[in-house]
Amino acid sequence: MNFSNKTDKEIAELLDQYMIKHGPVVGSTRKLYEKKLHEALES
Amino acid sequence: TSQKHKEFVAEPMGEKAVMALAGIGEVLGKRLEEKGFDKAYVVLGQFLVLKKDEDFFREWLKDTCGANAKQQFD
Amino acid sequence: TSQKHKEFVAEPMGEKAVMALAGIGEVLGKRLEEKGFDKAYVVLGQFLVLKKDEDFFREWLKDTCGANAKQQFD
Repeated sequence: MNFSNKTDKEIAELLDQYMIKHGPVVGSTRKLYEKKLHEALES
Repeated sequence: TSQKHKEFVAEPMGEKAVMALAGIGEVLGKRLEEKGFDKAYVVLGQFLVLKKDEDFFREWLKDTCGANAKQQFD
Repeated sequence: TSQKHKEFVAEPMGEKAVMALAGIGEVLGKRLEEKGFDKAYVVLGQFLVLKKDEDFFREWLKDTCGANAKQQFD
């Protein structure tokens, strides 16, 4: 899944959907959270 | 600075809610909370990551919760 | 904690370079600087924006500058 075209809000919603606790999705945290989503999708 | 800011800086920030910040009332606080900025220290973190650049920070505040010039200044 | 960390916390962080942080030497410091984290306070900001979550912060350090477990711990 390619997250780069998703908004920060959509990323945050996906993190909630996969029950990944997280802080704000901002420029400096987005890459880490996208990685966590990839891991959740793979598992 | 406002009375609210004086109270805020009078003690360690700790786990204070975002609404404890001067200029951040109910409406702006809710919007910030929705985006994950529920505590004052998270907003501080964003300010530091923006390298304490006031213009960037004001713009970020405006984009994130619609803070107007006065609220940004506070 | 290491001597380096003791020195670091002995005075206000101010504008200290990122290499003043315990665990961050020349190599890691350079990589962090290249990504804009040139001052210790910017790395603190990142920790705060990650809501002081140690696991996320360690992972971010590893992804950002290749810090190994010991360096992350420091």
